[in-house]
Amino acid sequence: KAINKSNISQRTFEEIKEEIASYR
Amino acid sequence: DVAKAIINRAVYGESQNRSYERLALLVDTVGPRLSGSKSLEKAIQIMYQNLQENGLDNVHLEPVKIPHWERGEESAVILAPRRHQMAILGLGSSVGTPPEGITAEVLVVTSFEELQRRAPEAKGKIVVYNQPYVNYSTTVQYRVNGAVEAAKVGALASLIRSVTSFSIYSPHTGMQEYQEGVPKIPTACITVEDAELMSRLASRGIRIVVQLKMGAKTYCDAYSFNTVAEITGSKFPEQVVLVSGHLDSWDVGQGAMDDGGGAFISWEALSLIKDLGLRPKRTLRLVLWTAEEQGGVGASQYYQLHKVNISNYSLVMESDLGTFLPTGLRFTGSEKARAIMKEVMSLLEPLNITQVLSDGEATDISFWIRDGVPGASLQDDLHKYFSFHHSHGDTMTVMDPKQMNVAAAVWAVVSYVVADLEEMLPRN
Repeated sequence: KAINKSNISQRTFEEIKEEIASYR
Repeated sequence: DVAKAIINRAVYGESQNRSYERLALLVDTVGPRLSGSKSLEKAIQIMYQNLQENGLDNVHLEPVKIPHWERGEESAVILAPRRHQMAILGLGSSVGTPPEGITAEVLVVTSFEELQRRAPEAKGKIVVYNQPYVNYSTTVQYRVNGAVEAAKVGALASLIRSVTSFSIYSPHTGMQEYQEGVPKIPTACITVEDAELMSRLASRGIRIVVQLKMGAKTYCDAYSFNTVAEITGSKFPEQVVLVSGHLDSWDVGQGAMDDGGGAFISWEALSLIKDLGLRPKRTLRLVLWTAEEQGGVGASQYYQLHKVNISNYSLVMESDLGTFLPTGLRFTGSEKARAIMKEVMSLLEPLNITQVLSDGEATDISFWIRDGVPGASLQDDLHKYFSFHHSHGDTMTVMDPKQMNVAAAVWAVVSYVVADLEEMLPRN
């Protein structure tokens, strides 16, 4: 299976949640 | 407020009904677009021009080879116990009958198991499958394999109850497959009503004779194209979110629902994002597949050509289950990716469409999902979808502009946000 280059996430899920909320 | 801006523009603003109007113009102009047909290639050329005029980036056609089968004239008549002309639709890749047709007694079965049990009765007959509809993926096995299983027990042809959740005497077509070493016999779908009629007659011990004529013919493969357009990414242009639908259709109706809707809400997603002056960090790539109905033939060749960059695909999306009012997003991916998609779908609260369901697969993106790329498909009213699927009823009349607006909004928000996140979606 191929993995994407940035498969090792640099960010916590909370940070990703905040990022997505910014599109609201 | 990007999500709200996309929703407002698509559902309430000046882009309302654009995808519906664009689709109507295309399908009214070229009609159905069977693999290998001139109308499909005309549709591709029209879309190539449309996407360039829409000012999208990197608009190009990627050449592929696709099957070329033609239906010809076809008919089926019950000769005994009384004369009854049946509406039929031959199945894609089926062989034809001799010019005089095949006239034979019928054996009616309701399952492959019953056919096996009654195999000695099948020799020299036309097998009629009156299988009950369970759901599409379960029941479509009879359409795909009905001819081979009947031929294995010596049948001359097979007639298969249409794979549909609802029928008003509407035959449904679709692809079917032959097997190496098994005689190729003609195969067609009949209506639910006629399958049930013959089942009732047979249950009373009445002898049924049918005359089947099919002019179906397979030609050598034809040249075609996958149609591609982009909004090039501002920060990670080499990374991709792929959003797609297929341009080909069966040769019935207008192919408006399957899959004109999916193709045109995918185009609309890029148009909405462009209209709002947005440019996501990753490249948003629209692909309009060719020859999906023959088993993802165009998409398979695209995958072979582009899989070298598979690590750069964050999400692959195909809408091929209808664009009626969406009820959620089907998704396949890791748990962490699913949690992220749940957050993305929460942006669609204003439309009350926030569900993330399972099974994000669709024929044309299945190659990527099989090899680890997260995949998504649009969920809507499947009972309605399969009532019209592959039938003469697949026209603009079944499409609804307001529902398409909402579907386009969902598609645009999901594709844009995932394309603009700082990181790609995680994989297993």
